[in-house]
Amino acid sequence: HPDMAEERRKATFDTDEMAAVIWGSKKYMMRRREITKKVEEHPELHDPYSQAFMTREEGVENAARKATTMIRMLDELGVDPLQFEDVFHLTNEVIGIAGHPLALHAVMFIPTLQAQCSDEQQHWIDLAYNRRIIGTYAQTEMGHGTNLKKLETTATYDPKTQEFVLHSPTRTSMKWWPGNLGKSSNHAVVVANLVINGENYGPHNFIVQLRDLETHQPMKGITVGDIGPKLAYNDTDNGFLSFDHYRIPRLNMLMKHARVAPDGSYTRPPHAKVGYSAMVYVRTHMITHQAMFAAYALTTAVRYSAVRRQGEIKPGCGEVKILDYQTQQHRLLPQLARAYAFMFTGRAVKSVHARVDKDVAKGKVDEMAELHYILSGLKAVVTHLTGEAIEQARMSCGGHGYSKASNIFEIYGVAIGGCTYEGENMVMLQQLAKYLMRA
Amino acid sequence: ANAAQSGEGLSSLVHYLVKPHEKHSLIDKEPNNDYSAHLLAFEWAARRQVMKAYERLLSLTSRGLSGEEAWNENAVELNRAARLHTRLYIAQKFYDSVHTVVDAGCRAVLEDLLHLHLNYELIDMAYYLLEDGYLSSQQLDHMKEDMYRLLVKLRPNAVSLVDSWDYSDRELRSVLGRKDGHVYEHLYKWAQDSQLNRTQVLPSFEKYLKPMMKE
Repeated sequence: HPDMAEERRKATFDTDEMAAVIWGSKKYMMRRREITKKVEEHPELHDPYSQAFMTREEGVENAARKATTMIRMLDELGVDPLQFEDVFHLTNEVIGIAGHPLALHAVMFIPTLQAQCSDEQQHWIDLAYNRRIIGTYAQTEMGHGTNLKKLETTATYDPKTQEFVLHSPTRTSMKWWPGNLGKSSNHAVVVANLVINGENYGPHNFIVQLRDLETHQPMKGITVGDIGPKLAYNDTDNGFLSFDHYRIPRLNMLMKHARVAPDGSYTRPPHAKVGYSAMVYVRTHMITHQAMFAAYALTTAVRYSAVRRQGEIKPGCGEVKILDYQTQQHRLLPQLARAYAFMFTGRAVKSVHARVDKDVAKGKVDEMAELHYILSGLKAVVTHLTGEAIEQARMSCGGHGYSKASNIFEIYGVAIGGCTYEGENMVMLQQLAKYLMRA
Repeated sequence: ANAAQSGEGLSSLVHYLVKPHEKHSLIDKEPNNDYSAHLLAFEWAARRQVMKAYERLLSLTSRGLSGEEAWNENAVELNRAARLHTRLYIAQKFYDSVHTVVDAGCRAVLEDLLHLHLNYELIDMAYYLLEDGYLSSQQLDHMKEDMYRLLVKLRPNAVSLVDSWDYSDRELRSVLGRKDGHVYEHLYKWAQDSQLNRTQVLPSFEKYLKPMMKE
């Protein structure tokens, strides 16, 4: 297209160099391109038609087909499943952002097990990693979101049988929202209040089998299902779950930090925040993901603004590219700057997280709380501003931005989900404010 | 805030609360390409809001409110403090990261983006800077003019700045955002996939619309 060619000739920098800055290195930039090319060569990894025209059921089935095909083809594609960044890019190419049945398995279930399993519980990690089980992370309840202290689900220890009895005492205690909980997962890390001899020790993590591994039918004492359509992310089966005096063995409590001995005696974790490691991990990655969402929408908006022509600035000189209007530049370029800012900030905070994570593994937890607080603020501010950026991108495309052909609806819906998942934004700001008041 | 007032040591994340600072911004007196006064303005806004929220919290508790009640009565101010602190953190990380980029061409355009970001964000939060005279209205105008200058400067790089994210058309899944720019032909092609176009006449015509026209 002559307009796009003209735009690219005008650049004052090398886009390959910049891509290397954005993605961390030239090597990884090339790796991304290799993966993109390989996906292009395999039609079995493609959508049969635009996802925008699929019903929810078609979308869920298509995502399951692509996810399992992709996993089977990892060797052929030359992608090492241990290379998180490679798998992440492959998933974005093949699946997109509307989710798939193993989404939470990879980003919440396995990292939680890795962070919370004691030495004698490592077999759970093997089972999850080899996909012998499919899991998710179930914390949020219908009547209780971010406020962990008010969760109602109980795990009462029975020393006679050395089991925990999981129970949902009320309708509001039903787990509600966890991704892939409804129809895909057969296991979940469940957050429940630990009760021993009538004393409540607060929320702890338990690994719980939800469905039979052969028939996929729910286990006796388990009620589980999908919560219905959402603003976006509809290829994921967000679910509900309740327990009716459901028994699990003592060793199904994740005991890396807190422990319950066979006689019911309790050992506290070294730091109150270590149980939050799954949330801290996800929030760390959310910052760069949000930057990517903003950049997705802005890529569409800026490119479209370079080919869309409307009106004349100088009479007789012909219609101008809408990107030449100051209002369009003011609408898009500061948002693009934010996308870059969030990407750099996300990378900085990831490196802090990697350091703190190593310290926590050695029992040094000093920086964990500070990381938790700044991530709370970042998560709230970045998700909110990303939503604004995407909305500006949509409107800058005029009426066509409102069409699903722009894909901005899905980007917006998925990105602003981040304002409420992993902690509602007002609560996140309050958590950071607490730290600031103490400081 | 509490520790800052009591003279305790603070971690680097909140050191700005006790850092010595000028009473008025030097934003329009910065040498060319030095935006350090912009960063100091972020610090000023965050520090002022954190300390104001803290003082209001103390004042509410001194009036007999419990800690929780006072917190709730002050929650909007507290959230503002948290937002300003976070925006300062983002600005600092952006600033630090851009200054580590080696490639001169990339660094120059990233500096333009950074300076645009700093101006845009400070204009957005100008209320906190104008309130106590830290920033003058002339300095605000200076930032606006600088922002307009940067929009013009960045305009030729706009498409290449989004190209640099290196998203394939498959990943982007956007007819409007196609890399080749051939939007309109593909928009029409895409619309042809609509379920409503599988037949020329929808059942709803025979069922509802035609009878209505004959009523």
